[in-house]
Amino acid sequence: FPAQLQQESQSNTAFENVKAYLDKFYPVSAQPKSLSLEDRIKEMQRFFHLTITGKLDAETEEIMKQPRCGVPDIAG
Amino acid sequence: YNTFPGNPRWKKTHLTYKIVNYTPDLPQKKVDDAIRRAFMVWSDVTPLKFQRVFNRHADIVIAFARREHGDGYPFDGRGNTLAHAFAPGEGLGGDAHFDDDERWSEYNKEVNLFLVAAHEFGHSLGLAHSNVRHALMYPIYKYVNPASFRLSEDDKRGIQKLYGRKSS
Repeated sequence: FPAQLQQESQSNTAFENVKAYLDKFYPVSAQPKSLSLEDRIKEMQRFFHLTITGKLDAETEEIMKQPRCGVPDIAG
Repeated sequence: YNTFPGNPRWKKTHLTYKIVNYTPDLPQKKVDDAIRRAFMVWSDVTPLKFQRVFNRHADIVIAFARREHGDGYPFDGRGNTLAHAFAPGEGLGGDAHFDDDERWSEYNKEVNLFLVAAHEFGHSLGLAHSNVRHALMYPIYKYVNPASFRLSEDDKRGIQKLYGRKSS
């Protein structure tokens, strides 16, 4: 159904963006391999002193959009 | 503050830097000046001294580049990632790269070269990202007036842990 497809596609894009951000700034090589996406979001939220939800909430999304340095926050 | 794993740092206090190219956004003299002042942020509080060199090897190589630029860490166009730098070491170690898809500025609130360069040179000297919001080494760009810029205590403690204090 077209409307639903669009929603799914937006959600996939958001997922890909979050994953790309975490891969770049919170690389898996610097953390235990078993960490889920939720755990990795929590790691980021902890670094930025955000409310730790493990979810892509508005506050977390806002941080991800801001201009920043390209060096990872967790050094691998 | 944070340092990189293994605490890499320069084993000497006299460091050289080289600017290999320029952004078209600013006159070359303004770039030279912003870079010089950015190094002073760190030399003001440590025994480190920075000397600019031309046409020879330098510890810290400074370049403006777009997208993929030969180090395996491509830039991403306007916004998001502004610059990156490498921890002290041979080869790429210490080098600082600035994304030339940004609009670099001297004074206004568009991406200020002095502020970003001072942050990147913190990496070049061995500081990783700090999670202290007002620290220079906080990873998110935030404009402050360069004329009244002051290094935070967090940054000062970090760099002095690596290199000691400036002797009076």
